[in-house]
Amino acid sequence: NLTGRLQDIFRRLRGKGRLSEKDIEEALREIRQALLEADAHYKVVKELLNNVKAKALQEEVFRSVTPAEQIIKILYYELINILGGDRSNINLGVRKPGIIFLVGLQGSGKTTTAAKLAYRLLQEQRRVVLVGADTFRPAAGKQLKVLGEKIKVPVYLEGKTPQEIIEGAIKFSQEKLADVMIVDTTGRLHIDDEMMKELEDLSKRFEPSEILLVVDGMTGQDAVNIAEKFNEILPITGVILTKLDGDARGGAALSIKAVTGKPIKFIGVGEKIEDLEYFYPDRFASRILG
Amino acid sequence: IFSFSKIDDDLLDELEMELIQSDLGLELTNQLINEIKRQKITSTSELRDFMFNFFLSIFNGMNSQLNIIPEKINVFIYLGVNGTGKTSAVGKMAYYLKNMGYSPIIAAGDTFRAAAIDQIKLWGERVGVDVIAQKEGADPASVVYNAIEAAKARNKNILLVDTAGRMHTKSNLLEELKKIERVVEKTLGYKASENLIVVDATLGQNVIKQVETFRNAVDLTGVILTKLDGTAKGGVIFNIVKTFKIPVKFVSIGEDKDDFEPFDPKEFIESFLP
Ligand SMILES: Nc1nc2c(ncn2[C@@H]2O[C@H](COP(=O)(O)OP(=O)(O)OP(=O)(O)O)[C@@H](O)[C@H]2O)c(=O)[nH]1
Ligand SMILES: Nc1nc2c(ncn2[C@@H]2O[C@H](COP(=O)(O)OP(=O)(O)OP(=O)(O)O)[C@@H](O)[C@H]2O)c(=O)[nH]1
Ligand SMILES: [Mg+2]
Ligand SMILES: [Mg+2]
Repeated sequence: NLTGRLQDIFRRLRGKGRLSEKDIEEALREIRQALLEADAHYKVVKELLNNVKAKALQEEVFRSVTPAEQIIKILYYELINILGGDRSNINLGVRKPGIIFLVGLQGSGKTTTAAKLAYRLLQEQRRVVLVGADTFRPAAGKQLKVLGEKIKVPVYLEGKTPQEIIEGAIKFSQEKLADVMIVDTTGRLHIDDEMMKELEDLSKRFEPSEILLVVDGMTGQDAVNIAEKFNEILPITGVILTKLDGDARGGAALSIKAVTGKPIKFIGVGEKIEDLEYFYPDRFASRILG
Repeated sequence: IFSFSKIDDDLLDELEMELIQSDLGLELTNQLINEIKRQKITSTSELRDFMFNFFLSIFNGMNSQLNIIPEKINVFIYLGVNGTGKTSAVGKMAYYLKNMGYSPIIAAGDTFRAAAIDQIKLWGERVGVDVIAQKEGADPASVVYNAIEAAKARNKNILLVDTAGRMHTKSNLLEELKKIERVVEKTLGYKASENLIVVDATLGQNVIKQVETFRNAVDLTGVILTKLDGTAKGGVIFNIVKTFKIPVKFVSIGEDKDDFEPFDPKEFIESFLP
């Protein structure tokens, strides 16, 4: 693992005599490799390493008797600093029903996550309505309906356009005295101006208390482009990173948080309805470092 | 990059950044940059040609033609992790093959995910290809068996099998794939002609682990690279082809039935270069 590799580096460097400032460089290169392999963005890694280096020099790591451990500690601190502070919650706002939009690229896991989020809110004693506002993907409505039936949450699908569907869903939710409605939307590219405008209009019209960007946890360098664009056009309030039950290191988390500042609220860890966990920065920092 | 006036460290730093940001990965990026330095290239047009050839050589000897045995039923199996575009690829490829003069038929092999059968049936209707399905929760191997029988009865020569998305880290799900392969071989007397892993161009270095693991479970014959219409460059594909020698056969560049074309390495490299 990374700690082991850094220990080997310092052991070898010390074998040549006293450590110096420039010996830090080799350790930094090793860390850079680990982070890029984990899919953290090039520019985010560069800035992170500059901070690590500055701290390492300031703390005179090269004089330490355990330089590897000390650098790892600094690195950890910097990672957790970026990944975010306390656990965030779901903000339902003041109106009833509170409205949550799930948005993101094609196949990122929005529909599945909508149902998972509904299930979680149910367990927190909320009355939930699921809204299928994806009018494009074949059988999208059916997919949400089947998931909703599993957890006994009503699924609203009536209407020809997303706007119609959401309007009808609000009336329906108010009749049902629902606390919150979770809106599943069509997967779209951040560079599809027309589709992004559609979301922008929906967001202005309905003023959801949460707009959650759902991103595939295995996403590579493109995570920055996706997050930046969505965050620029919409008032994104948080991020959900999915499919982290595989062995992807999830460096996209670092990139997205660094570039948008928006909190990662949950992670998806499987295909079952219970497979949604709160995001813990320290646990995730270990994961990224492998 | 190629508007720089000379090849110096600034340019090479910029180039390294562009390549890594294209998901080429650190190893191949370093290899290319080192070769550029070793060659002592002086002009940027020379640089572009050198890079082009570096990437093109990775595809040397790769045959991206489909394996289609004439006069027999050919089974193509589509597999990969969740959400990469498998079901859409099955629909688009059925359309492509039909236009090529073949008689495709589809097996709704994802019996697990909500509305997966509905989704592939709608694709079948859209492109005018029969879909053989059972109920949600059925054994995918049994659906494939039925589909082969239907192919024989209806005189179809290519059976496209959609499968459920699965994490390569779940061994029971890999076993399910192996079972599908065995049923094909047992029923037809020969193996599937194509095992196509559907890879999403927005995914990063983990794709390498995915290909490696799936390849250990089934004999992969090709890659379908999807979602190239986004901003992701799909650079991880160079590592995959170089390491595993699996050809890229098709690319998907959108959500319509005709956003699908045979892979052309030169075209791909042209749009990949900075
Ligand atoms: N293993 C795993 N699979 C997941 C997770 N979240 C979603 N999936 C799967 O990923 C695939 C895509 O999920 P969807 O919910 O259909 O994704 P989507 O964003 O709604 O897709 P579009 O509507 O087409 O944009 C499905 O096979 C899901 O079961 C997760 O956390 N882990
Ligand atoms: N932009 C774009 N979207 C695509 C492309 N290929 C597929 N999609 C979309 O990606 C989403 C997922 O596609 P599916 O075909 O359901 O993916 P899948 O691999 O079958 O998903 P699971 O069966 O849930 O694992 C859908 O919204 C598709 O329309 C592509 O080339 N470009
Ligand atoms: Mg969906
Ligand atoms: Mg599918």
